[in-house]
Amino acid sequence: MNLFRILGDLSHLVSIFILLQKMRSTRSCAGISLRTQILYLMVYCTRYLDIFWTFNASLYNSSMKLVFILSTAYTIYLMRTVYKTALDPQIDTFATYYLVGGAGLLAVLFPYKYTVYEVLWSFSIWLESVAILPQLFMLQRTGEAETITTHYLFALGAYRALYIPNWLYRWFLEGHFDPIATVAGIIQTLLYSDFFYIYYTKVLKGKKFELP
Amino acid sequence: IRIEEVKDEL
Repeated sequence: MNLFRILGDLSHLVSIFILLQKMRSTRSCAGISLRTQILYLMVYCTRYLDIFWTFNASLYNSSMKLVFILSTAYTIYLMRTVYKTALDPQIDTFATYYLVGGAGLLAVLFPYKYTVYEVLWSFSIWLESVAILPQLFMLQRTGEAETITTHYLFALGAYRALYIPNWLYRWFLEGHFDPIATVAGIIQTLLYSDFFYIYYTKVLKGKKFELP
Repeated sequence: IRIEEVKDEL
């Protein structure tokens, strides 16, 4: 466990609470992609299956896994009940099946082992790397975003970006290297690069998030 | 490359 990893995990945790706070404070889920949230729930459910047999291995990991699954399920529940009037299926239209299909194909082609758990784990890693696309697509269609939504996206993007120095650290200092997670993590971070740029040049300077 | 039996990252 190193500083980058801890900061990455905390950033991930913070992003979920920013999202819940956004819905509470604006009493709306406008601008949030339900598709992306459902993809994340799929990611956590397929990756954290090991919670049943590694519960005692690390209390930190197990409790984070539970929090990610439950808070994302709660977010989806809120979006589909309390805040459903703000859902806009006309804007949230990214072809999610391609993402699930592509991740499934990569998982079957490149698992570490051909066991149900390892294939599902690989699936979750590839799916996570592209799960943000429906959300970014929605942002592009509307052309602007509430500031709190951009903080959510920044925290979520920062999480995987911080995992990259964590992987480098572990590679050099511990001889640990996880090629699937690293390649997928780099792709995931690259998908955010445009967003990071606009967040840095506009939101951090007090301006509204608007696409040029 | 060492592949861990138990995944230790989230």
